[in-house]
Amino acid sequence: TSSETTKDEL
Amino acid sequence: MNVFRLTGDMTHLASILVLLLKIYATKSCSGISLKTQELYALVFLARYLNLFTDFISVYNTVMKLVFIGSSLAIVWCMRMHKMVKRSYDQELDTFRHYFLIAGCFLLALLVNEKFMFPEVLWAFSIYLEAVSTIPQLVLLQRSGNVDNLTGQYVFLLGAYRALYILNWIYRYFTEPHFSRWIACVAGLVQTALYADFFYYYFLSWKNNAKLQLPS
Repeated sequence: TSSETTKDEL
Repeated sequence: MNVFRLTGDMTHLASILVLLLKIYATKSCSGISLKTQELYALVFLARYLNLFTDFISVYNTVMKLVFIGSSLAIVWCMRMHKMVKRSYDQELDTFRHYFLIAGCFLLALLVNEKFMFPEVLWAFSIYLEAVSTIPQLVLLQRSGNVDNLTGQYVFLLGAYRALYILNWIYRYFTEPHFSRWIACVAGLVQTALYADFFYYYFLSWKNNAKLQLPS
């Protein structure tokens, strides 16, 4: 789901 | 990783290097807002908590360490270094940034991707970054003339988030479940705050004149 998108951005 | 995000990260890194160069070379932080630097240190600390838990890539980890380390070093320098802190425009840097912190934290409690501690802190760091530059822009308007390195620092700082917006547009069209609407909206606000600075920066570049912000 979108909320679990790993925060891969700085 | 796409070219917009990589260029954005390099622009962000360049802004920090320009600021470090200014402080190191001129032993002065005139025209730099300590409050904005403190807000940025808070943004990085709140956003990079997953530094040791989620390993994304070497690049990601190294950049996070550089951002946290440099922002703390700049705050330390402006507060403790006897030469540097003497040039701090204390009487001009009076924006009440504590209200920004409180407001962003409240907003993060209300608007987040999931009501979990890491997600709330992440949203808080996104909102806080969007408004972090306000004390710096206010200081520039009050201090009138802006030295070149300070102008370049603020320009690069504003440009990096504009490149991130291109990155989000690119990822939206290329990745099926990509959704970063919180970061996107905050990024648009953040970039919009620089609009008038970009205008005067462009004018000074076009007329080859000193950067002057109308007070």
